[in-house]
Amino acid sequence: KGDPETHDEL
Amino acid sequence: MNIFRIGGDLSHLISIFILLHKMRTSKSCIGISFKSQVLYLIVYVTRYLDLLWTFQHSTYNSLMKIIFIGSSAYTIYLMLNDFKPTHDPNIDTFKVEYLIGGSAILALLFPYKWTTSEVLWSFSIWLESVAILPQLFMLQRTGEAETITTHYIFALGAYRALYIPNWLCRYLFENFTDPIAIIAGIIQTILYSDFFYIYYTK
Repeated sequence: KGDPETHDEL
Repeated sequence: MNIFRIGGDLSHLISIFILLHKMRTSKSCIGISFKSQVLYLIVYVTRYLDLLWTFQHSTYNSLMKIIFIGSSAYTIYLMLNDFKPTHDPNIDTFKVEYLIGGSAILALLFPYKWTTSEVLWSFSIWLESVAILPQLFMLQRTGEAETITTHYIFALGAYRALYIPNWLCRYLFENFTDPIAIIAGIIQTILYSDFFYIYYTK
């Protein structure tokens, strides 16, 4: 979570 | 995923539906800023490039991303082809160069990482926060807007506004923060706030 490489929002 | 996030995403979907429905039933794109629509397509393409390597992470996110890029491209296609005669460039005169330039500068100065995808992601977040300005500017120039256009802008504004309580929830319960998205999201909501005020009081 919070890893900028994996944005989990749209 | 909390209720605000889902509400925001649904609101975004509804806004797209309202816009396409309006164009198809009225067979025109009167009152719709072509420039804002182009900015949204740039926003979605630059942000959702990660579809190429995160597709398997979340079916929900991936489907939404495809819908946003696809519907945005379709809207522009309709405005350039079927409904081109109803588009009046003379009232769609906002200088988008400043919005694109400003977003690019912010993205280059403060990305989370200096990688192409992260800079483009950051650029898309900043650009989205101001992409409605040509539309609001056009609305102000023409004075009167069709009800359906105001519904579209309201639903689109509600989407990012609902992300704010979502971020608050995520900060409290998941220790999640995303300063770029949060600051840009607040700016975006402030830009819509005057419109929200008029929407409620009219």
